[in-house]
Amino acid sequence: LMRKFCVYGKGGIGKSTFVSNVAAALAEEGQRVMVMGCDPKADTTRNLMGRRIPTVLDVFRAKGPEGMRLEDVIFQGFNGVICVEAGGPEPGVGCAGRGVMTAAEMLDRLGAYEEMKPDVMIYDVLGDVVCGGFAMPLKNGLAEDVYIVSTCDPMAIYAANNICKGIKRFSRRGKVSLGGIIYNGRSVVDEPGIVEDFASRLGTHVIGRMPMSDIIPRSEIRRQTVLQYAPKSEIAGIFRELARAICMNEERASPTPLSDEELDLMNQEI
Amino acid sequence: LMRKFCVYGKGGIGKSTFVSNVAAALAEEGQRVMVMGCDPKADTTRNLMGRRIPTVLDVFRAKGPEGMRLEDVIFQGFNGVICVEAGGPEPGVGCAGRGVMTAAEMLDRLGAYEEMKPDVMIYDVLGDVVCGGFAMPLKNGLAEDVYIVSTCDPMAIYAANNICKGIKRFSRRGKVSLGGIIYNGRSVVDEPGIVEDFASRLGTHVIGRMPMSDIIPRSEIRRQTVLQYAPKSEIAGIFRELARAICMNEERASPTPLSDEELDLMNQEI
Ligand SMILES: Nc1ncnc2c1ncn2[C@@H]1O[C@H](COP(=O)(O)OP(=O)(O)O)[C@@H](O)[C@H]1O
Ligand SMILES: Nc1ncnc2c1ncn2[C@@H]1O[C@H](COP(=O)(O)OP(=O)(O)O)[C@@H](O)[C@H]1O
Ligand code: SF4
Ligand SMILES: [Mg+2]
Ligand SMILES: [Mg+2]
Repeated sequence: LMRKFCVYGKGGIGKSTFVSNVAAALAEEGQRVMVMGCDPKADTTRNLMGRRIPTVLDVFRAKGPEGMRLEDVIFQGFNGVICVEAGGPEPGVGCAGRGVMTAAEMLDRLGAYEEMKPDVMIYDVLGDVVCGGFAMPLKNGLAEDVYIVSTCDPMAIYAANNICKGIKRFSRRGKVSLGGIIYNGRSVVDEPGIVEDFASRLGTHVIGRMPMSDIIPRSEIRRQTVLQYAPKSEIAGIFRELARAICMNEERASPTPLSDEELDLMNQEI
Repeated sequence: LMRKFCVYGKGGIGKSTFVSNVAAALAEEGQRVMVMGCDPKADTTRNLMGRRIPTVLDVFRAKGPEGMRLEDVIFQGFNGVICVEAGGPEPGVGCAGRGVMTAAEMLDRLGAYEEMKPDVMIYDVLGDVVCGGFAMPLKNGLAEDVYIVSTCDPMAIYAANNICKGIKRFSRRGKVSLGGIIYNGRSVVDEPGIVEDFASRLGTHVIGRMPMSDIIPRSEIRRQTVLQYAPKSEIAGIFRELARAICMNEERASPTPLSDEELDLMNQEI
């Protein structure tokens, strides 16, 4: 049975760092993992591939649906992780969110899921704006579980709360639930307790933490994951633990988002 | 003649800090200023009003277009600045960008611009995603000039570059142009030279700088602008200079956005 999950969060919060390293760690344990970047920035798989890859929407625009072949958009990266980037519309036109669904439908048509038979499917989705477009992966059940990456910055918590409003709206249909929050210690203020308190008020938990680490940018400059660049490092071990925590996680929640007033109060304390 | 400009930038970059203080400074010099928040977060005018105000979209949903009156959505704040918040759709549905245009059209229908007769109209727009939705203010000529707030964080520069791609697409119709970049020194790395170099490669200039200042969060906790909380402070003087620089600015550009590769190279140097 394929396990499918989405990772949401504000731009720059650490989604791709989490996704690419957890994917590499799951693949190391023998799982067949497929990663689809759904951020118009299209750099989710850069460290897995060592370069940027052509996106589904770029190839779709260039060759049309009839001309596209699976090998134009699907690539094998580090540890055999299968890499795909949805891409985005040209800035200024089209709907970034709808682009994600077009890309997912195209992969379906090309038979990607039958052919690749992944055990785990991970979607990395931008969470700055939870509009109808970017909520499509939630609405259409692209993934059963959602994990949200957050720091204790007010903007990150605000974005995480909005994502929970989106999840709550669609969890009624039984399609999607919140698996947990991933705490990233990379912000100026490093207070995991704030995010743990926030998670419990939402009705969920912090499933794991990524500490601030200078190995992350150093591996990124070499376009490698941490697992490739420094496999014996402490931070590589933390990504292996995070991968295991995600696989073992049985907690599912339909979150209870905070009101604007509650958020304002919380931010004053930070 | 009414002067209209948009301020774009990534979430949390300092747009509302800039807009609310520059609006207060322009009003201090006798200009009649109207500010419209176009960020679904709807907190652009919080420090001008001392509280959150009802949004156009919330009132539209509650009363319908026939039941709405101008005084339901337009409020007078500090120094007489006229405050409006567009609001956003419920998270997960609808188009955040289209909500902005619905709100602007509703104000038009209610005769806001004739009745209020602002000298200056400022729109504060979220720039994390430059999709068809959030680019509508550019496409429909809501404002002639765009200013972009940026720090030297790679994500902020990436967002600014995307906004420039949107401006370039619509500047061909002669509707909109880039007035300049506003540098905000609030990031961990405070290197104005990086943003000045970026601005000149785009074909524009840095019109002014907001230094990191602890008076900004302190005034914010009291729900006041800096001009109200500390009118004689150095930072209040800087906002007065920024307001003057915007009014005197004659430079207009159709920007030349950087390619992904150029951005990657630039970020490696940061
Ligand atoms: N825990 C961390 N320690 C150090 N740097 C980090 C950490 N998490 C993320 N980063 C850095 O932050 C930047 C943004 O991370 P990324 O994963 O690309 O964010 P997103 O995918 O959410 O936009 C990257 O340059 C990455 O190197
Ligand atoms: N120059 C600065 N110095 C100190 N704090 C700042 C500065 N600029 C912005 N901030 C703080 O950063 C936060 C985000 O700013 P805001 O103007 O709300 O961003 P945006 O409107 O772009 O989302 C606010 O809490 C504000 O107090
Ligand atoms: S639905 Fe969202 S992503 Fe799509 S155009 Fe609207 S704001 Fe943009
Ligand atoms: Mg990413
Ligand atoms: Mg704002």
